[in-house]
Amino acid sequence: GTKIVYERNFLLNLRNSP
Amino acid sequence: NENISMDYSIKHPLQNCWTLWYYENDRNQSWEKNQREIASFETIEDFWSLYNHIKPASDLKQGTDYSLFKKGIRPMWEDDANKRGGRWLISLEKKQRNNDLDRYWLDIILCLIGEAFDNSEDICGAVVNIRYKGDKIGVWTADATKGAAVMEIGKKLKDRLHIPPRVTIGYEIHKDTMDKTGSSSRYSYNV
Repeated sequence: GTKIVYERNFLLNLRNSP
Repeated sequence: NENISMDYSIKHPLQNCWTLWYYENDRNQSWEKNQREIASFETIEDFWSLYNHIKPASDLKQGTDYSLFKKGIRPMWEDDANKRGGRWLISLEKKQRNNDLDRYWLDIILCLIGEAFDNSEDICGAVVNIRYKGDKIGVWTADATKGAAVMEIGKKLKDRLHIPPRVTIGYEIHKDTMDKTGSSSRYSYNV
């Protein structure tokens, strides 16, 4: 099946998202 | 990526919902009661909302734990999801509390919620123990007999944390940890 994978940098870039 | 405009009205869903737990030793209560759920989240944004507002692991009191587990799995061996499994154990030296602990813990969280492991369905969660004699981080998997999955997770863990090749980390089956009488650990797998 499929799964939702996020790379480390993508996750980090959202740290300060409003 | 900088040219893509972000739609801040939509949160990014995670593959799994995760629960953060906190353990503090109160001798007046049972061990189980000392484990408390803090919050659950299922989007990247909700994760950061939580993480940005709690103390980093290095600021916690001695004898306390953070645990991050898939929703519905309690951070204890006895849980049905954990009882046939084990943990990759990273034991830190005292000096690493200031240098490496928070970085390792966050990187492990990002591996978990981002489903970085090929065998991420075998992942149950992770625990960080803050201890005077040296902090420990464990990555818990569901089935200790699935050797290929256990090894894939261990190798990727070592790679993502940039642990030097000369340093070996071991995987301890929960049942062995429960049965052990001394301080020596029996590792069923090593990377």
